[in-house]
Amino acid sequence: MTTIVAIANEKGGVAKTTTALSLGAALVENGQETLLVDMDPQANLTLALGIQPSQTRRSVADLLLGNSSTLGVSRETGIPGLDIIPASGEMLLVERFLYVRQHYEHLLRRALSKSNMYSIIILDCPPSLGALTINALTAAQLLIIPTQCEFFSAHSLREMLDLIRNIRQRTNPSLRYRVLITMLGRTRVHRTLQEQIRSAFGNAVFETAIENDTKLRECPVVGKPITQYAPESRAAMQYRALAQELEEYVHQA
Amino acid sequence: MTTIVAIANEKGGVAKTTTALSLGAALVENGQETLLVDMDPQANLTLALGIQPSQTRRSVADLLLGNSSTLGVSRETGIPGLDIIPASGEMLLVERFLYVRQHYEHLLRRALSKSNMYSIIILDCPPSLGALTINALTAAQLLIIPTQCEFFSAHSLREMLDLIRNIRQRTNPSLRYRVLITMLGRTRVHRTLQEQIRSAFGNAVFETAIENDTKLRECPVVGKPITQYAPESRAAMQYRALAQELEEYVHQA
Ligand SMILES: Nc1ncnc2c1ncn2[C@@H]1O[C@H](COP(=O)(O)OP(=O)(O)OP(=O)(O)O)[C@@H](O)[C@H]1O
Ligand SMILES: Nc1ncnc2c1ncn2[C@@H]1O[C@H](COP(=O)(O)OP(=O)(O)OP(=O)(O)O)[C@@H](O)[C@H]1O
Ligand SMILES: [Mg+2]
Ligand SMILES: [Mg+2]
Repeated sequence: MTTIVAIANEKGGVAKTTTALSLGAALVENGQETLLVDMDPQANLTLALGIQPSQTRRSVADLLLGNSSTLGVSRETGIPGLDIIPASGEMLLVERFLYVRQHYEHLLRRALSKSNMYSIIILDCPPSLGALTINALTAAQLLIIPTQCEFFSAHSLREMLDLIRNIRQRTNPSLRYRVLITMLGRTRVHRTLQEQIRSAFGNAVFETAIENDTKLRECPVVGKPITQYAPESRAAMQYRALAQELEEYVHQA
Repeated sequence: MTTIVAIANEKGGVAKTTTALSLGAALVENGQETLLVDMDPQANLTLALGIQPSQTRRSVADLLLGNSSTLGVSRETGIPGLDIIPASGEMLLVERFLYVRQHYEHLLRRALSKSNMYSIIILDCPPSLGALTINALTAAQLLIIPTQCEFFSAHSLREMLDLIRNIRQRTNPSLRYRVLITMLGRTRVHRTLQEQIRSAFGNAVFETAIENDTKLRECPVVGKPITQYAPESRAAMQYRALAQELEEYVHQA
């Protein structure tokens, strides 16, 4: 049984891509066959693995348009057990044309349902609530919402809850969510807002919080996840703890 | 003569909104009648001024759909000389329907050209390259690209240059741009990438760089720009220096 996890937040720069890559790499260390899917036209997840989006022959666009299967578009990342379906430049155009297709929200769910090679599939979403993110939320059983403990980010949590309600009514009744605190610093704002988020959302917030760690800014430069670039770092340990929590959640669900 | 400045970058979380608000507030201190336009469905600029997007009667959506004029949708912010056209929840839907209209890219430019009450208009864009951002780039004489000195952000600069070339060919031949370094820390990654960006882009980069300052994370909570919340802070000084540089650029252009 494959678990599909979407990582989304309309707010930009909250560590969606960093979480998709780090979590994927930590899950693979635990023996989970994992597929990453880069749903973002920016193609940051693709780039962070040293893959040039302009040179990929196949991408998520082919999957959504039905030109190819999951097997046909996925490729190795160089990390055993971790595959990726890369993004490409044409995704911006594809998103505009998805809207005119009937039941466009289900295109990704249908394409991914045909493959059972992976135990976990992680979808990295763009910072917007367009057709690409809606496809990801329709396909997923779990939505992880990375959130900074800051004013704009905390506000976007409310918007994301509205979207989840909407998706549950229209295309995916069993969608569940978890909030992940990211880029946590030691300032007063961060401490106060973390308390507010944890008391407002209760156990819908992962116990693991990811703190600020400049090593996470360095790894995309070398095209490696944190678990390989700095395996003993605080960030690597925290993402491993998150992988552990996710696996427990999946077993209980 | 009104100068229209767009603040855009596909990369999320690079301080687009923070720059729109802080720069607007600093320009007003110098006596420039300034209008802020919140082009982002997230409505962060609207929120940062203490305005609830769900309670605004009129918004950018009305301007784009031609239901009202600039005068009809703009409102005071409580800061003398600084007005805003707020965002609203319906902008996500409006963006989808813009594409079907002929010459949809010019809607904002036409609407703003009818008003000459302001010396500077600042457009805060969402972290995507859809119809809203394209409208902003078509209307603007200058594009400011806030950039963090980090891998993903540096990559998005290249994408933005492609977009500028495209916009110049199709809808706005005289669009110019300037790169603004934001959220600058003291890490090795930040130092190295700042040098690379400055040597790659030369004098297209503002001399003023905006450093990390936690006071900028605190001001949206109280609904005030940095020049009022912490007028002596490093961030307030740096955004005042930026306002100065922008005014010199506008006079030379
Ligand atoms: N815990 C952390 N500590 C320090 N830096 C971090 C951390 N997490 C992410 N970053 C850095 O912050 C920046 C933003 O992260 P990232 O690009 O993953 O966010 P995102 O939500 O995917 O952005 P977008 O909205 O553009 O897709 C990146 O430069 C990344 O390296
Ligand atoms: N110089 C700075 N120092 C510290 N924090 C900053 C600085 N500039 C911005 N911030 C904070 O970083 C976060 C991101 O900034 P902001 O929301 O303005 O970026 P954005 O590019 O508008 O994001 P989006 O892509 O979601 O529209 C905010 O919480 C803001 O308060
Ligand atoms: Mg991302
Ligand atoms: Mg913003």
